[in-house]
Amino acid sequence: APAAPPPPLGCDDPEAEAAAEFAVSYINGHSHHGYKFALNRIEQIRVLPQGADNEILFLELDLLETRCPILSPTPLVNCTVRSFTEHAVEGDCDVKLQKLNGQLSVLASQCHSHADSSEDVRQLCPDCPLLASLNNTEVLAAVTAALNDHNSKTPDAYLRLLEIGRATIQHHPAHVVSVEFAVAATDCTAEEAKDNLEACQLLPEDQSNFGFCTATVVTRPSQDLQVDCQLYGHQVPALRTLPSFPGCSTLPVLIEAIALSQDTS
Amino acid sequence: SVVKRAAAQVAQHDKVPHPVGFVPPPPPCPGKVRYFEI
Repeated sequence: APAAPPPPLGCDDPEAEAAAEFAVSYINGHSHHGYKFALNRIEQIRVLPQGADNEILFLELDLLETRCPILSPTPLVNCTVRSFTEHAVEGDCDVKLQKLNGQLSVLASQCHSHADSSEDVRQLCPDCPLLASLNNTEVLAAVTAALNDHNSKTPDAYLRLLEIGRATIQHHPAHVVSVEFAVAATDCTAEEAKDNLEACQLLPEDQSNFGFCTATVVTRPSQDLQVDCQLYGHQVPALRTLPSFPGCSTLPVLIEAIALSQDTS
Repeated sequence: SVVKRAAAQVAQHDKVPHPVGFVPPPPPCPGKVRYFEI
């Protein structure tokens, strides 16, 4: 009698988990926007044997947004997944991998992200602030005020906005706009930027300092502005091609869809 | 006389009982939720 085919690979099997971890690492490594994502669940796995020690794996993954910006040097394992009450963002990814002689490689991947529904957050946490559109005028004003405030208080390199990562607006009991945004150091000091801002250029790729700022702007009942910017130091990201202010389209566009030569579809 | 038996009853009779302590295997997919479900 012919040998029975091996049982299908389960989503929680070690081989499936190893492939998923590899895929998540690839996705984070090839994304230039937003935050790192962590594996939440393997939704589906299919294996197509191709011959001896050669198989193709199709994975459907459910990811969750962490607090680590994509440029942060913090390893994913140390990144905290945003809680449900922070208005979580989920990523759905389809990944095609090859396992050849035990070595995994990603052939194609495609991801889409979306924020949890406001109704769900409201139900569990009526007072929690909800995600705001990144081109909301209050959000843009808060980012501008925060960056100006930081630049005016530091003698170091003048920081320019790379992208807004996320923003929330709380209406009660106070009116609070919270923003998070990525920045890059320029070749100007804040003092030089005052005189000729247009002349300030992002530092060359090999010298660039990237960083991340969080800020809260309170407008009611009283006015207050808190800004905290951290620079990561030298990085090797592919951010040079990004515009200094990339349009700030509405959520959800936090994971860049990655289309490679071979499509999973 | 002819007696008609329900199929379900037959199936129940023919079913081999699981040994004590038997835990059915989990469905292969989807996998476990690591944090929370949206």
